[in-house]
Amino acid sequence: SISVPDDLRLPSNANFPITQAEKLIRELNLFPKDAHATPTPPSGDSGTGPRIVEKRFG
Amino acid sequence: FPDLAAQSGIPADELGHHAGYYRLSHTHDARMFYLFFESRNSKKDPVVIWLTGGPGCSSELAVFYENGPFTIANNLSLVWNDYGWDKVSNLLFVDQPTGTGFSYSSDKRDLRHNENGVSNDLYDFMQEFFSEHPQLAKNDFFITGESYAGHYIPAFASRVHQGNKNKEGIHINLKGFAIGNGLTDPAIQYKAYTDYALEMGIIQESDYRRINKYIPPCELAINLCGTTGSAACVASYLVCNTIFNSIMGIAGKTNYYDIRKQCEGSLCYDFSNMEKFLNLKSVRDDLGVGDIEFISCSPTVYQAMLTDWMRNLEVGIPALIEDGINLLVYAGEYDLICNWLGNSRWVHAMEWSGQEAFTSLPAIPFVVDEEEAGQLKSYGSLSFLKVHDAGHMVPMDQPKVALEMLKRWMQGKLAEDSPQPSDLAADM
Repeated sequence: SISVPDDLRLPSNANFPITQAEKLIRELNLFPKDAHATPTPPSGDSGTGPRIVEKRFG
Repeated sequence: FPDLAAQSGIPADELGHHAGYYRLSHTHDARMFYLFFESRNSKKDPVVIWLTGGPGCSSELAVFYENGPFTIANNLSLVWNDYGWDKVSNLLFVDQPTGTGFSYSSDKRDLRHNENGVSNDLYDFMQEFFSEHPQLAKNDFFITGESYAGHYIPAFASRVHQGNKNKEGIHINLKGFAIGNGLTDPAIQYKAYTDYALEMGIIQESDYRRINKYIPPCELAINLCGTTGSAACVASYLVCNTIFNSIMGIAGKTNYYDIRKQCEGSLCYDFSNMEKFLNLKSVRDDLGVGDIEFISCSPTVYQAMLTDWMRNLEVGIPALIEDGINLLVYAGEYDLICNWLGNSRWVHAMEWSGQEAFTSLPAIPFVVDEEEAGQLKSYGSLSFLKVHDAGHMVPMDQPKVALEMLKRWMQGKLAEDSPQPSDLAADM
């Protein structure tokens, strides 16, 4: 048996977020279900040309 | 925004408001959306970039509810903000990391998981921005933001400083960085939750003793996470958030961003006007965002950054302030989640050449309009301000004070009455 110092001993009713942890562990290896669908780039954005496209708005 | 131009009395084409996309270097297909508001005062004013936290919350939240040039009325018209930070700066709002607000990528690999990725993206963006606006490149540059940006800001400031030292690209005239109600040093800030909650009457003494039992395992887990961990950092996130969740279990529907209020909706505030406004076709056309879906706070980005949450970002700060780059840490006094006590503690615990002098200084009143608006400590490059009568979003709750704070800080006049290193040296 391992001796646990008193200041590291948790209350008997310690309640860690097990459900949250399980959810996260499942999600971290998968892309989350609520991810965006592949977006459509704004018109005129072909992925080539200048890196910055800026417009002045009124 | 034609209504706005009519109100201002300035023709719309003279307002100098810009929206853009930056195609990120070092990504597969990522685009970063930004808004740029030229100063209402002078093009020679400093360039200020504001980073919203989350992680994954859009910068438009700050534009419309905090320090942007205008706010949204219930009828979805825009109203000038008399205390917008564009009154004293050329102001940039960036939707970052990728997946936030209007920023997007068609490739899932472009999601960012740590401050390395975030700060490199921001640095690359600034290089491109200054290429596009060379007349601004010589202006002073300040990095500001709030909440989880307490992580982004030191990382980005370090990246800029390193880029300057290595003579990479365009020199960026970095003068300072300011963190508002931020999360920077989790080990210290998570320990402060129970002290703050007890002090503010959110929990009782017996709750305090019980919840404090989670502090040692939280500290242990954070140590295992360190500054570069991954799985251990997620574990520490879960363990340490038990402290916060236990407090909220007692606080009920209290708004953890402002304990004087009740939490309304998923973000604790009603931001629905902004969502409606940004989905108007006329606005989307004006901003050039096409059909990109706007998300106020993205759960995808939040989850992608979970390994980053408990990392200590204080470690890079001493090197910056030793090199004369100014740091302002400020906090509204009624915020629980990134409370002033935890922020004050990490600022005081930070090891740098001025630490002893800073800690021994008494706080002085920060006065705006002949009224005490906060309590200030300032020494050398470091300042800490506790802001009265404000929660997590200081520029929303105290717009005039926040603008005055920014203005004085950028001018080096935040604490004109405080002793400075040269004064103390003279005394010795």
